Amino acid sequence: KKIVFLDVFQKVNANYIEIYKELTNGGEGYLYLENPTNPFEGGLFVKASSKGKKVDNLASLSGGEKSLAALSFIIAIQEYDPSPIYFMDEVDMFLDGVNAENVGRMFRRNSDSAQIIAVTLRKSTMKYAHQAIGVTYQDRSSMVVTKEMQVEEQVVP
Amino acid sequence: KKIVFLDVFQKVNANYIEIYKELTNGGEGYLYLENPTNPFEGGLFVKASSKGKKVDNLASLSGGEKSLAALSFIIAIQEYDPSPIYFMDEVDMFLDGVNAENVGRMFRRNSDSAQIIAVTLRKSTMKYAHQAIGVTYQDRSSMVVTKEMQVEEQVVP
Amino acid sequence: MFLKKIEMENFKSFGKKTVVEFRKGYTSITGPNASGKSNIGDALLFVLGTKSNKSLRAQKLTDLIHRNNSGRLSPYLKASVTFDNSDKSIPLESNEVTFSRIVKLSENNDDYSSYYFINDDRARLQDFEYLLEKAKIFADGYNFVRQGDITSIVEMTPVERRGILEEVG
Amino acid sequence: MFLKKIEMENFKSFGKKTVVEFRKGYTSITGPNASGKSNIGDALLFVLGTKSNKSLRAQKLTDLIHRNNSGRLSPYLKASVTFDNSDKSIPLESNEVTFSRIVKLSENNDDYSSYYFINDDRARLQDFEYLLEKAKIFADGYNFVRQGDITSIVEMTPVERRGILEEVG
Ligand SMILES: Nc1ncnc2c1ncn2[C@@H]1O[C@H](COP(=O)(O)OP(=O)(O)OP(=O)(O)O)[C@@H](O)[C@H]1O
Ligand SMILES: Nc1ncnc2c1ncn2[C@@H]1O[C@H](COP(=O)(O)OP(=O)(O)OP(=O)(O)O)[C@@H](O)[C@H]1O
Ligand SMILES: [Mg+2]
Ligand SMILES: [Mg+2]
Repeated sequence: KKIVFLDVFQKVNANYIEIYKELTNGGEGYLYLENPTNPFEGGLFVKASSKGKKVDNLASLSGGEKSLAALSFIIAIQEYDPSPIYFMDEVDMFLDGVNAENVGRMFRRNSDSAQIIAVTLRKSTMKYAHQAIGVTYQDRSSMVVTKEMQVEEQVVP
Repeated sequence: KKIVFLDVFQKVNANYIEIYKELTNGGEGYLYLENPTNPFEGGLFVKASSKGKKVDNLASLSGGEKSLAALSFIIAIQEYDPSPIYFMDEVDMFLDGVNAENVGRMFRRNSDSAQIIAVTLRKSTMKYAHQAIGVTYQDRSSMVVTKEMQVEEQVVP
Repeated sequence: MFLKKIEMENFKSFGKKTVVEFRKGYTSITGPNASGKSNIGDALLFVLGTKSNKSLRAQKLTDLIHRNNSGRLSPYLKASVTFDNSDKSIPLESNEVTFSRIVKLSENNDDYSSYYFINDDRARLQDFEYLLEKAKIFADGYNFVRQGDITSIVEMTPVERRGILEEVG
Repeated sequence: MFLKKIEMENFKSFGKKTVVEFRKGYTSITGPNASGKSNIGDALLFVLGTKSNKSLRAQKLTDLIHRNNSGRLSPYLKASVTFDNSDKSIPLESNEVTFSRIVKLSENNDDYSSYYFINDDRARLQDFEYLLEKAKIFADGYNFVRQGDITSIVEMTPVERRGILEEVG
């Protein structure tokens, strides 16, 4: 059991380091085990920092930094065991415009190898989509309108 | 103790009903006690609905509806015991553009009788401010730039 | 393999029969608060996540049935998810596979029945789940990230976070 | 009475002496993630909320002292909050009242001292708190809504929510 876990940890950590760097334009982040020799006796800590700042534990970061670290953790787990489809519901909530754009760009890039469906309220995330679905509530029922993003509207990273 | 509590409850509930209606452009919401005769033996439930939908318990609402109900609850408590100054850190996070605007307008209106300082990432909330403070991180330190909102930029509700 | 469409009939806020179509690549879903965006995700989970313990934000299955404003329930709900299967990730002959699930209220409204369909043929739950497992669709995990998952990762204890990795392996 | 300015020196991410000025009405604060917006709120709480148990997102007081990138702490931090007092809400003669708080590291960096000032005069903590209480500034409560309070209200149990009203009364 321990060997399996440590192997999963290694791979997810490797993913995390790379994803976090990409989403933060160069920030440094990594995961570490409180007790590396006996992992089941300790927790798993998330370290992150913005570019140019020193690395801190998750709890001492700003709201947006925490959110980006959590999202990187989630995507790192996704990449460990890839799926053909991903559904992400409002994962960009705490992010400023720049960070939300980084997420939108990552979705766009990763959609080469998987189908990504993301619910978002943010233009910065939406603008990188291949198609946009609009949902409204009218006449006491939800309804849906699909819009293919025009080439001019699309932003190709 | 019970009499004091029930009095507070009445007043906060009255505030809540009005504030929720204003923030949702006509939605219906209210608070109720699980055990009105012995309030300390039960919890406090928040009911809310959007305009035209039936009223539901907090847990069954959408993310944005929950957030609006929680914010109304907070403002209802503020109005029970007013303060000269309010500091609100990103209370508009889960809200779509229309709801964020309603919050911005309410801040503008309420700022006649109190000073309101709101941290926000959303243009919809910001545009109703009298002045805007921009914070950035440069040369390894935070710094601040204050901008008085020009009359054309301001949106007077 | 990719998702082609989701069809909902009397599912949560979708009182009218609705088809949502998808293509390969990156699709964004947006709209006002409470319009039904997360409900579309719930439809996916409802059909594909029968083994998952993820909440559909409903206390019982019948809460998923569309209720009109006077609170009256529709007699049934139906949700279907259709995949392009040209690469045969799903071990079936057809190039298109549709998973459907129906919850029907009994005559006296106090009980319900659950039905499963694969390409319009009635199926048993275990065949349904077997195919999904083979195709690696929405296994429990983080392939389906719900509104609030980010916050819960931020707020969980380091031990709980380690628990997530344990489940991954 | 209204807030006129907040001054920070070596407070959290504010390594340079910074003055933030306010006027009556509705002021918005915005900027990128991690720029220091919530830290301004922490400065307010640090000075005015001495009786409050609200977290400043720091494990110990010395964590609030600005640390540069090599991790070196400044020798002290100072934060001040200035109010217009024309309406004499604060029971003092002056039309302007400044509350200041200093945390200074001891010579060997392993201990610290706390100092309080009212209009540049050294004050005892109880006088400091007495004035704030008289002016009804930032008593515990929801006058100060922190990032995450909305979510916690949504997620708390009905009994916890009742507890909030109990504290209000
Ligand atoms: N069985 C049902 N019948 C009718 N309406 C329902 C039912 N279940 C849920 N709803 C409604 O669906 C709405 C929530 O939809 P959903 O959670 O998809 O919103 P959303 O678009 O994700 O919003 P947000 O941006 O706020 O997260 C609520 O208004 C709720 O009242
Ligand atoms: N003692 C300290 N010395 C130096 N930097 C610090 C100190 N304490 C906190 N910080 C930094 O302050 C930053 C957080 O600032 P703050 O929480 O105000 O951000 P924010 O603008 O509110 O961001 P968000 O929009 O993400 O909520 C973090 O990058 C953190 O590293
Ligand atoms: Mg939603
Ligand atoms: Mg913040």
